[in-house]
Amino acid sequence: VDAKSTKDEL
Amino acid sequence: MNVFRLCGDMSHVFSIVVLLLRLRVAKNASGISLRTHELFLLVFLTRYTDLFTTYYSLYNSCMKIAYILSTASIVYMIRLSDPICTTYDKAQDTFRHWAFAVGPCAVLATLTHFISGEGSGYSLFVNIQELLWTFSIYLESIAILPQLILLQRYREVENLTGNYIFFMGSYRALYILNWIYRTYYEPGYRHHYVAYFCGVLQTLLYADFFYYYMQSKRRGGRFSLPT
Repeated sequence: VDAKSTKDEL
Repeated sequence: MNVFRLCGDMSHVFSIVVLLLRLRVAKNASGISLRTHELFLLVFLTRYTDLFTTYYSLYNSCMKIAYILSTASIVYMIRLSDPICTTYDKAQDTFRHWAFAVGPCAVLATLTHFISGEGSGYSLFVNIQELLWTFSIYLESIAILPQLILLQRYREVENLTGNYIFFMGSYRALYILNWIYRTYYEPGYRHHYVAYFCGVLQTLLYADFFYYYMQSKRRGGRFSLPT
């Protein structure tokens, strides 16, 4: 699963 | 973490605090849509399944838990807590959120998940998690609709309810600036176009509200929506 994308946001 | 995202998150937190205070202090839920908050609770529960699988930062984990708990307590108060629940006007809160929000978002999420091939090569569990994440992005973009429709019915908007919606709208608008910033200054930043599309849609849904909100603030008078 990719970090550094909108997935590390809320 | 950049200044736009931080301000966006703070705006989001602030909107929730404003609403919690309004419910607790005024002990009144009139003009507030339970359906919107049930949708937000579903958004948080489906998006933050990564609480158990991926650790990003203490800040992220705490905020995720705070969003889930605060939204759950808003839903609890409007549904069950006496005397607040007796002031909730169920007859006015009529947006068919299952048929027109949850259902279509589930279909769209499934379609984009499979068309994009996003989950190929991952385990079934990760696929479900990714699917739920996409679903939550779609659902968040329209979760405010029951509240906006309820507002149209009442026309006279209470100050705190108006502030709540204003900060809720500002949050996603600030996130758009955050995405632009990250695109320029963060090498290796991966784009999720579904999230961008939904973020813009979500902000646009507030545009009309923003306009009347600003006008009423400038006049310093009462806030009412046109017919």
